[in-house]
Amino acid sequence: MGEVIAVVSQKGGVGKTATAVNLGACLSAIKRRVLLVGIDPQCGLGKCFGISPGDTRPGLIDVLRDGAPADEVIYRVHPRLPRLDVIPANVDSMTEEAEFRNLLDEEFTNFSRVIDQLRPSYDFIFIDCPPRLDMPTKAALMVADSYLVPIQCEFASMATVGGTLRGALEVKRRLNPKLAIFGFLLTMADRRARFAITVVREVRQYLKERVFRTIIPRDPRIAEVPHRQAPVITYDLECPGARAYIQLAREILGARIL
Amino acid sequence: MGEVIAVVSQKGGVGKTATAVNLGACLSAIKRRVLLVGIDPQCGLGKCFGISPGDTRPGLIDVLRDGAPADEVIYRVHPRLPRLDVIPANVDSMTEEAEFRNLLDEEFTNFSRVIDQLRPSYDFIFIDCPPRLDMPTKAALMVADSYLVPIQCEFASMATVGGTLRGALEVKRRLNPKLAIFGFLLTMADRRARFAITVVREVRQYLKERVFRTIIPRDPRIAEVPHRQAPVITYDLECPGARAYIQLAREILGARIL
Ligand SMILES: Nc1ncnc2c1ncn2[C@@H]1O[C@H](COP(=O)(O)OP(=O)(O)OP(=O)(O)O)[C@@H](O)[C@H]1O
Ligand SMILES: Nc1ncnc2c1ncn2[C@@H]1O[C@H](COP(=O)(O)OP(=O)(O)OP(=O)(O)O)[C@@H](O)[C@H]1O
Ligand SMILES: [Mg+2]
Ligand SMILES: [Mg+2]
Repeated sequence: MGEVIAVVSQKGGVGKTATAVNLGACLSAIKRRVLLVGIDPQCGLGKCFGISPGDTRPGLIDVLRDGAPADEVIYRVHPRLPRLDVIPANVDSMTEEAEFRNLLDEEFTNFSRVIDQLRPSYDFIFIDCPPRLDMPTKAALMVADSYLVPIQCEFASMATVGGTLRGALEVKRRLNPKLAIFGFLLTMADRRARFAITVVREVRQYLKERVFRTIIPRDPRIAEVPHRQAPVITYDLECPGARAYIQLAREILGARIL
Repeated sequence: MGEVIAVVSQKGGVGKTATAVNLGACLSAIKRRVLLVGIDPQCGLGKCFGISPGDTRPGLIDVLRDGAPADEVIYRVHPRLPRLDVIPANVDSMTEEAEFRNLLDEEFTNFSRVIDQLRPSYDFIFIDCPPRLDMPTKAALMVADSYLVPIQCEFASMATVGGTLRGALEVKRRLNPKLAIFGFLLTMADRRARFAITVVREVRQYLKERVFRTIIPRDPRIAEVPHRQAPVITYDLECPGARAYIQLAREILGARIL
């Protein structure tokens, strides 16, 4: 049965979408079946695979609004990654964005039913969330088994971890008692910057073994993903970013087997 | 009379707070009176000056909720920048965050009255917004004369500019007809990455003269601001990031005089 993991952080630009896309791809390359679900109305996840809201292709909003069957919005996204599927949000405008948030709020049971139906077909289901903790992210935390928090190796991002943790614990206390920590992931570690070393040390002191051992370096090849519309391992297996996400996938699978 | 400028982008981590803090500081160093207002419940702006929500010091939420006088929440933040004032959001928890959004929604006239009272005392009032366009950002766009959109020199950020522009135009059409474009600012341009050159070219083709000529480079000295709790020009006037924000301030003042 698939584990449902919400990728969350109130801080913007810390690598939530990059992690969902690249970790998902690496896990699927190591024979796990992975589904990525986009609930960020910015549609960053879909855009990383060439699926844009302007396309006529349906997305999650069509499932929630019109009851479209889930398998009509599941896209197989890369020929060399047959075990990686994506459900884009495909929200097209400000009005649809507000409607989408309301649908996740008022029709939460619909969203949770769809996710539960999909669980048996996947080993991991990652939900890519926008940089906020209210709706739509709240719906992801309500339906998830656990949450993954990327922490950019910079002071600004480190300062917001407490807020994200408190917010997730509040959802756990009031709405989803099973919600556990999947892990904290240090991202965009810039070897040239002295402060990255300070941030890594302080985050490990504060969060201890809940922080993955693997650190994702800042690597321009990762930033090409939205342009190449494919995960980094499909165009560069050797770059530092790809190696790190592969190592992270192995670390996660290693921990799971035990 | 002060110009009120909302610093907005739905994309997270593109340099909204860094621009409000460092551009504000540079303008105040060139003899302009500048006020920075934080409405991001993450309190990133306040944290850049050592004002944390955990402090007992009041913030904007106290003005909106309890009618505290605005001058009780204005902080003079740096001895060498006497013309730079800050009003932090100082929102302390998830519940206060929801309350803050509601206050800006239901008591919008209160917020707009406070901003109007402050206008005569400043040349520029920058409102630092969270990475979203609904409340609280919507209130900033409703009260602002114009808006500044930082665009990180990466594909993911470029892909969201259309959405931010559409959202702002919708507020202009329905709620604030005077809302104009202050400008688009290219940030975190990484000289090493080939894609930065592509992004700069494409953004200039698409937005033309609405893009500032000045480009802010990626500079680790800028990322130290939340740790040093002061704008970059107070600790390094010569680094590429400080020079770029000084140049941007001159470009803005040059354009204004004409
Ligand atoms: N390891 C990395 N090295 C270099 N660039 C990266 C890395 N990870 C992500 N990026 C780039 O940094 C930017 C922010 O990453 P991303 O969009 O994944 O963050 P996010 O947390 O999803 O942002 P948002 O809060 O807007 O949803 C993007 O341009 C992305 O391509
Ligand atoms: N020119 C720059 N060079 C290097 N780092 C920068 C630059 N500008 C901002 N940063 C750093 O990048 C990160 C994101 O910047 P910042 O927090 O200002 O963005 P934001 O748009 O306000 O984010 P959010 O969407 O979370 O509000 C921070 O760690 C900041 O210190
Ligand atoms: Mg994202
Ligand atoms: Mg910010």
